[in-house]
Amino acid sequence: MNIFRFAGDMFHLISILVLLLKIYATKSCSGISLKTQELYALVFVTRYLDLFTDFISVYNTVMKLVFIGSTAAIVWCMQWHPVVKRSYDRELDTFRHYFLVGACFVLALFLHENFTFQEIFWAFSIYLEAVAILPQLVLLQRSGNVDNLTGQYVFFLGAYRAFYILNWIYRYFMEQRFSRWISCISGLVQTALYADFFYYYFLSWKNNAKLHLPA
Amino acid sequence: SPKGSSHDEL
Repeated sequence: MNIFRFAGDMFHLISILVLLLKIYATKSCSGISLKTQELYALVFVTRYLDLFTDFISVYNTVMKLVFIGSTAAIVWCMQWHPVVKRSYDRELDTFRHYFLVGACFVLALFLHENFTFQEIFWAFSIYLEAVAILPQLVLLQRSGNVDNLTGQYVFFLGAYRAFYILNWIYRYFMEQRFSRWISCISGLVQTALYADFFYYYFLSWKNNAKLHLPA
Repeated sequence: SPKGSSHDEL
């Protein structure tokens, strides 16, 4: 464990909690893509299949449970909470995310570390996390609605990616056996897509700021 | 002892 990875994990966790709290506090999920949140839930479930078979550390186990729990809570809130679900942009959140699931699974069948059930699902979850932001990006381009996508959420998401890249650089130089190519390359693709999301976030935020200029 | 899973990252 190094400080970059720990910070990355903390920022990732905070970004999810910020989103969950925002949805719960405002009882609204307008502007949030349920499909992206469903993909994140699938990422965590398929990545942590070893939750009950491999014990790495208390921190590792607790964080896995918290990631699965908090993302599941967001999906539940957006789909079943009587008040929140009414504000879901169902007609705008139309990205066919099943294609992403299928494509990532096929890729994992070809590109993985070992051809075992657990390893293929692990690689699948790494690829899926990289593209999971797409439905949210498309929804943001269509709606320009950043009401629930707070600046903090975007900041923590960016910090998570930045610190994880620092973590890989650190591990590359510090550990003789660097076998994280799948995580690393997929993580770079993910960070590029996040940068695109941040760009559209900034445009939407700027436009909204202009719209609300004092008359 | 914890299995040396190469996937110790979250």
